[in-house]
Amino acid sequence: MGWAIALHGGAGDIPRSLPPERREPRMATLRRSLDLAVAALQAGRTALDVVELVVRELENCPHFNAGKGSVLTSDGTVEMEASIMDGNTMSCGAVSGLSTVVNAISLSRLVMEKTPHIYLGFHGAEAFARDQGVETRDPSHFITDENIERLRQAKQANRVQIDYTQPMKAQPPTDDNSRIG
Amino acid sequence: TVGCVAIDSSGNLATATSTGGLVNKMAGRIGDTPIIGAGTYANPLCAVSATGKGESIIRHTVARDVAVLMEHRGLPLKEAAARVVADVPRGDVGLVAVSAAGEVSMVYNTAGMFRACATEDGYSEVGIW
Repeated sequence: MGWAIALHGGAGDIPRSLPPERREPRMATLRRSLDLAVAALQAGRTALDVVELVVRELENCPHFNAGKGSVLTSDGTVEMEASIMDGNTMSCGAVSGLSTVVNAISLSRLVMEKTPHIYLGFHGAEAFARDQGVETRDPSHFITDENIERLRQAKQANRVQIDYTQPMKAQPPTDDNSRIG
Repeated sequence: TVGCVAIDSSGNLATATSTGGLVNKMAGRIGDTPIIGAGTYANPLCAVSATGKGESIIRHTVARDVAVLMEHRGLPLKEAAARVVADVPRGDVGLVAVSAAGEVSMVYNTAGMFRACATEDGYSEVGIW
Protein backbone atom coordinates (compact mmCIF):
# COMPACT_ATOMS: atom_id res chain seq x y z
CA MET A 1 0.00 0.00 0.00
CA GLY A 2 2.53 2.64 1.05
CA TRP A 3 1.99 6.34 1.62
CA ALA A 4 -0.09 8.65 -0.60
CA ILE A 5 -0.90 12.35 -0.65
CA ALA A 6 -3.26 14.65 -2.56
CA LEU A 7 -3.73 18.39 -2.21
CA HIS A 8 -5.85 21.13 -3.81
CA GLY A 9 -5.70 24.88 -4.13
CA GLY A 10 -9.38 25.42 -4.80
CA ALA A 11 -11.87 24.73 -7.59
CA GLY A 12 -14.12 26.96 -9.68
CA ASP A 13 -14.40 28.61 -13.10
CA ILE A 14 -10.65 28.65 -13.72
CA PRO A 15 -10.44 29.90 -17.30
CA ARG A 16 -8.08 28.03 -19.66
CA SER A 17 -6.98 31.51 -20.73
CA LEU A 18 -5.48 32.10 -17.25
CA PRO A 19 -2.32 34.07 -18.13
CA PRO A 20 1.07 32.52 -17.18
CA GLU A 21 1.79 35.25 -14.63
CA ARG A 22 -1.29 34.11 -12.70
CA ARG A 23 -0.94 30.39 -13.40
CA GLU A 24 2.77 29.82 -12.75
CA PRO A 25 3.00 31.11 -9.14
CA ARG A 26 0.13 28.79 -8.22
CA MET A 27 1.64 25.79 -10.02
CA ALA A 28 5.01 26.47 -8.36
CA THR A 29 3.37 26.48 -4.92
CA LEU A 30 1.52 23.23 -5.68
CA ARG A 31 4.82 21.59 -6.71
CA ARG A 32 6.68 22.96 -3.68
CA SER A 33 3.92 21.77 -1.34
CA LEU A 34 3.91 18.32 -2.95
CA ASP A 35 7.70 18.05 -2.59
CA LEU A 36 7.41 19.06 1.09
CA ALA A 37 4.77 16.40 1.68
CA VAL A 38 6.71 13.62 -0.08
CA ALA A 39 9.87 14.41 1.88
CA ALA A 40 7.92 14.39 5.16
CA LEU A 41 6.18 11.08 4.36
CA GLN A 42 9.51 9.51 3.33
CA ALA A 43 10.95 10.73 6.65
CA GLY A 44 8.18 8.86 8.48
CA ARG A 45 6.10 11.86 9.57
CA THR A 46 2.47 11.11 10.43
CA ALA A 47 -0.38 11.86 8.04
CA LEU A 48 -1.71 14.45 10.51
CA ASP A 49 1.62 16.33 10.56
CA VAL A 50 1.84 16.18 6.76
CA VAL A 51 -1.64 17.56 6.03
CA GLU A 52 -1.04 20.37 8.52
CA LEU A 53 2.33 21.36 7.08
CA VAL A 54 1.01 21.31 3.50
CA VAL A 55 -2.01 23.48 4.33
CA ARG A 56 0.24 25.90 6.23
CA GLU A 57 2.37 26.24 3.09
CA LEU A 58 -0.73 26.96 1.02
CA GLU A 59 -2.13 29.40 3.62
CA ASN A 60 1.13 31.36 3.49
CA CYS A 61 0.98 31.69 -0.30
CA PRO A 62 -0.91 34.89 -1.28
CA HIS A 63 -2.08 33.30 -4.56
CA PHE A 64 -4.50 30.92 -2.83
CA ASN A 65 -7.76 31.71 -1.03
CA ALA A 66 -6.70 30.90 2.54
CA GLY A 67 -4.53 32.63 5.13
CA LYS A 68 -2.67 35.40 3.31
CA GLY A 69 -4.69 36.00 0.16
CA SER A 70 -8.06 35.10 1.71
CA VAL A 71 -10.99 36.62 -0.13
CA LEU A 72 -13.00 39.46 1.42
CA THR A 73 -16.46 39.67 2.96
CA SER A 74 -18.95 42.26 1.79
CA ASP A 75 -17.55 44.45 4.59
CA GLY A 76 -14.07 44.20 3.04
CA THR A 77 -12.81 42.11 5.97
CA VAL A 78 -11.16 38.68 6.18
CA GLU A 79 -12.90 35.81 8.02
CA MET A 80 -10.78 32.66 7.83
CA GLU A 81 -11.88 29.15 8.73
CA ALA A 82 -10.31 25.67 8.77
CA SER A 83 -10.68 22.12 10.01
CA ILE A 84 -8.56 19.02 10.47
CA MET A 85 -9.46 15.39 11.15
CA ASP A 86 -7.58 12.22 12.10
CA GLY A 87 -9.04 9.16 10.35
CA ASN A 88 -8.01 6.56 12.91
CA THR A 89 -9.27 8.29 16.05
CA MET A 90 -11.98 10.41 14.34
CA SER A 91 -10.62 13.31 16.41
CA CYS A 92 -11.21 16.65 14.73
CA GLY A 93 -10.89 20.38 15.24
CA ALA A 94 -12.41 23.40 13.45
CA VAL A 95 -12.25 27.20 13.67
CA SER A 96 -14.20 30.03 11.99
CA GLY A 97 -14.30 33.79 11.87
CA LEU A 98 -10.55 34.36 12.31
CA SER A 99 -9.13 37.73 11.29
CA THR A 100 -5.62 37.75 12.81
CA VAL A 101 -4.38 34.12 12.98
CA VAL A 102 -1.66 33.40 10.39
CA ASN A 103 -2.33 29.64 10.17
CA ALA A 104 -5.94 28.75 10.89
CA ILE A 105 -5.20 25.06 10.27
CA SER A 106 -2.74 24.91 13.18
CA LEU A 107 -5.28 26.57 15.48
CA SER A 108 -7.88 23.96 14.47
CA ARG A 109 -5.38 21.23 15.41
CA LEU A 110 -4.91 22.90 18.81
CA VAL A 111 -8.69 22.92 19.29
CA MET A 112 -8.61 19.17 18.54
CA GLU A 113 -5.71 18.43 20.87
CA LYS A 114 -6.04 20.98 23.67
CA THR A 115 -9.78 21.42 24.24
CA PRO A 116 -12.73 19.11 24.90
CA HIS A 117 -14.50 20.73 21.93
CA ILE A 118 -14.47 20.33 18.16
CA TYR A 119 -15.30 23.84 16.93
CA LEU A 120 -14.45 27.38 18.17
CA GLY A 121 -15.60 30.50 16.33
CA PHE A 122 -14.99 34.25 16.09
CA HIS A 123 -13.95 36.02 19.30
CA GLY A 124 -13.71 32.75 21.25
CA ALA A 125 -11.37 31.31 18.63
CA GLU A 126 -9.31 34.52 18.58
CA ALA A 127 -9.02 34.46 22.40
CA PHE A 128 -7.95 30.79 22.29
CA ALA A 129 -5.32 31.72 19.67
CA ARG A 130 -3.84 34.38 21.96
CA ASP A 131 -4.00 31.93 24.90
CA GLN A 132 -2.10 29.32 22.85
CA GLY A 133 0.45 31.89 21.62
CA VAL A 134 -0.01 31.08 17.93
CA GLU A 135 1.31 33.61 15.40
CA THR A 136 -1.11 36.46 14.74
CA ARG A 137 -0.86 39.53 12.48
CA ASP A 138 -2.88 42.67 11.86
CA PRO A 139 -5.89 41.84 9.62
CA SER A 140 -4.38 44.00 6.86
CA HIS A 141 -1.59 41.38 6.50
CA PHE A 142 -4.09 39.00 4.85
CA ILE A 143 -5.58 41.46 2.36
CA THR A 144 -4.13 41.62 -1.17
CA ASP A 145 -4.78 44.22 -3.87
CA GLU A 146 -6.05 41.43 -6.14
CA ASN A 147 -8.77 40.53 -3.65
CA ILE A 148 -9.77 44.14 -3.06
CA GLU A 149 -10.31 44.35 -6.83
CA ARG A 150 -12.22 41.04 -6.88
CA LEU A 151 -14.54 42.32 -4.14
CA ARG A 152 -15.15 45.52 -6.06
CA GLN A 153 -16.05 43.53 -9.19
CA ALA A 154 -18.27 41.12 -7.24
CA LYS A 155 -20.13 44.04 -5.65
CA GLN A 156 -20.49 45.67 -9.05
CA ALA A 157 -22.00 42.44 -10.40
CA ASN A 158 -23.91 42.04 -7.13
CA ARG A 159 -22.93 38.40 -6.55
CA VAL A 160 -20.58 36.17 -4.58
CA GLN A 161 -17.91 34.08 -6.29
CA ILE A 162 -16.36 30.65 -5.85
CA ASP A 163 -12.57 30.68 -5.50
CA TYR A 164 -11.79 31.24 -9.14
CA THR A 165 -15.00 32.31 -10.80
CA GLN A 166 -13.81 35.10 -13.00
CA PRO A 167 -15.87 38.29 -12.79
CA MET A 168 -18.10 38.62 -15.82
CA LYS A 169 -17.34 41.41 -18.26
CA ALA A 170 -19.88 44.21 -18.71
CA GLN A 171 -22.56 42.02 -20.32
CA PRO A 172 -25.24 40.60 -17.95
CA PRO A 173 -24.57 37.05 -16.65
CA THR A 174 -25.45 34.53 -19.34
CA ASP A 175 -26.52 31.73 -17.00
CA ASP A 176 -27.55 31.27 -13.42
CA ASN A 177 -24.24 29.53 -12.71
CA SER A 178 -22.27 32.71 -13.12
CA ARG A 179 -24.22 34.31 -10.31
CA ILE A 180 -23.70 31.60 -7.73
CA GLY A 181 -21.51 31.79 -4.62
CA THR B 1 -9.88 27.12 -0.35
CA VAL B 2 -6.85 24.84 0.11
CA GLY B 3 -6.74 21.26 1.37
CA CYS B 4 -4.65 18.17 1.81
CA VAL B 5 -5.30 14.48 2.47
CA ALA B 6 -2.67 11.86 3.28
CA ILE B 7 -2.03 8.28 4.36
CA ASP B 8 1.35 7.63 5.98
CA SER B 9 3.53 4.52 5.97
CA SER B 10 1.77 3.22 9.10
CA GLY B 11 -1.63 3.47 7.38
CA ASN B 12 -2.86 6.52 9.32
CA LEU B 13 -5.25 8.77 7.37
CA ALA B 14 -5.76 12.51 7.88
CA THR B 15 -7.32 15.54 6.17
CA ALA B 16 -6.98 19.33 6.52
CA THR B 17 -8.85 22.21 4.80
CA SER B 18 -8.51 26.00 5.13
CA THR B 19 -10.20 28.91 3.39
CA GLY B 20 -11.14 32.57 3.19
CA GLY B 21 -14.60 31.58 1.87
CA LEU B 22 -16.49 33.29 -0.97
CA VAL B 23 -15.80 36.75 -2.39
CA ASN B 24 -18.40 39.27 -1.10
CA LYS B 25 -19.85 36.79 1.42
CA MET B 26 -21.87 38.20 4.31
CA ALA B 27 -19.93 38.84 7.50
CA GLY B 28 -20.41 35.82 9.81
CA ARG B 29 -21.07 33.39 6.93
CA ILE B 30 -19.74 29.87 7.62
CA GLY B 31 -18.87 27.68 4.63
CA ASP B 32 -18.26 23.94 4.24
CA THR B 33 -14.58 23.97 5.21
CA PRO B 34 -14.95 23.88 9.01
CA ILE B 35 -18.10 21.70 8.92
CA ILE B 36 -16.95 18.14 9.67
CA GLY B 37 -18.68 15.82 7.20
CA ALA B 38 -19.26 18.56 4.61
CA GLY B 39 -15.92 19.98 3.42
CA THR B 40 -13.66 17.86 5.61
CA TYR B 41 -13.93 14.26 6.81
CA ALA B 42 -11.69 11.32 7.69
CA ASN B 43 -12.30 7.87 9.16
CA PRO B 44 -10.32 4.59 9.05
CA LEU B 45 -11.48 4.06 5.42
CA CYS B 46 -10.67 7.39 3.74
CA ALA B 47 -9.78 11.07 4.13
CA VAL B 48 -11.54 13.78 2.07
CA SER B 49 -11.07 17.55 1.52
CA ALA B 50 -13.62 19.44 -0.62
CA THR B 51 -13.70 22.88 -2.26
CA GLY B 52 -16.23 24.92 -4.25
CA LYS B 53 -19.58 26.44 -3.33
CA GLY B 54 -19.84 25.88 0.42
CA GLU B 55 -23.64 26.03 0.65
CA SER B 56 -23.93 23.23 -1.92
CA ILE B 57 -21.21 21.11 -0.28
CA ILE B 58 -22.91 21.41 3.12
CA ARG B 59 -26.33 20.54 1.63
CA HIS B 60 -24.87 17.39 0.04
CA THR B 61 -22.58 16.45 3.00
CA VAL B 62 -19.98 15.75 0.33
CA ALA B 63 -17.00 14.50 2.40
CA ARG B 64 -19.06 12.18 4.59
CA ASP B 65 -20.95 10.76 1.60
CA VAL B 66 -17.70 9.54 0.02
CA ALA B 67 -16.98 7.57 3.23
CA VAL B 68 -20.56 6.28 3.41
CA LEU B 69 -20.49 4.89 -0.15
CA MET B 70 -17.23 3.10 0.68
CA GLU B 71 -18.46 1.84 4.03
CA HIS B 72 -22.02 0.80 3.19
CA ARG B 73 -21.89 0.13 -0.54
CA GLY B 74 -18.36 -1.25 -0.59
CA LEU B 75 -17.42 1.10 -3.45
CA PRO B 76 -13.72 1.75 -4.12
CA LEU B 77 -12.60 5.34 -3.47
CA LYS B 78 -12.52 6.57 -7.07
CA GLU B 79 -16.03 5.32 -7.77
CA ALA B 80 -17.41 6.69 -4.49
CA ALA B 81 -15.86 10.13 -5.09
CA ALA B 82 -17.03 10.28 -8.71
CA ARG B 83 -20.56 9.33 -7.70
CA VAL B 84 -20.76 11.98 -4.97
CA VAL B 85 -19.40 14.77 -7.23
CA ALA B 86 -21.79 13.76 -10.04
CA ASP B 87 -24.75 14.22 -7.66
CA VAL B 88 -23.80 17.82 -6.75
CA PRO B 89 -24.98 20.62 -9.09
CA ARG B 90 -22.51 21.26 -11.90
CA GLY B 91 -19.92 23.93 -11.16
CA ASP B 92 -20.20 23.57 -7.38
CA VAL B 93 -17.60 21.09 -6.12
CA GLY B 94 -14.15 19.53 -6.33
CA LEU B 95 -12.43 17.18 -3.86
CA VAL B 96 -9.24 15.28 -3.17
CA ALA B 97 -9.32 12.00 -1.24
CA VAL B 98 -7.12 9.06 -0.26
CA SER B 99 -8.19 5.63 0.97
CA ALA B 100 -6.73 3.13 3.43
CA ALA B 101 -5.75 1.09 0.38
CA GLY B 102 -3.54 3.97 -0.79
CA GLU B 103 -5.88 4.97 -3.66
CA VAL B 104 -5.95 8.67 -4.62
CA SER B 105 -8.90 10.52 -6.17
CA MET B 106 -8.98 14.12 -7.42
CA VAL B 107 -12.38 14.83 -8.99
CA TYR B 108 -14.36 18.02 -9.72
CA ASN B 109 -17.41 19.27 -11.64
CA THR B 110 -16.14 22.84 -11.99
CA ALA B 111 -14.12 24.20 -14.93
CA GLY B 112 -10.91 23.39 -13.06
CA MET B 113 -9.22 22.61 -9.74
CA PHE B 114 -5.66 23.41 -8.68
CA ARG B 115 -4.41 19.99 -7.54
CA ALA B 116 -1.41 17.71 -7.03
CA CYS B 117 -0.79 14.19 -5.78
CA ALA B 118 1.96 11.61 -5.26
CA THR B 119 2.12 7.96 -4.16
CA GLU B 120 4.93 5.82 -2.77
CA ASP B 121 5.09 3.73 -5.96
CA GLY B 122 6.37 6.81 -7.78
CA TYR B 123 3.25 8.25 -9.42
CA SER B 124 2.76 12.04 -9.21
CA GLU B 125 0.55 14.63 -10.93
CA VAL B 126 0.10 18.42 -10.83
CA GLY B 127 -2.78 20.00 -12.74
CA ILE B 128 -5.53 22.58 -13.14
CA TRP B 129 -7.96 21.49 -15.86
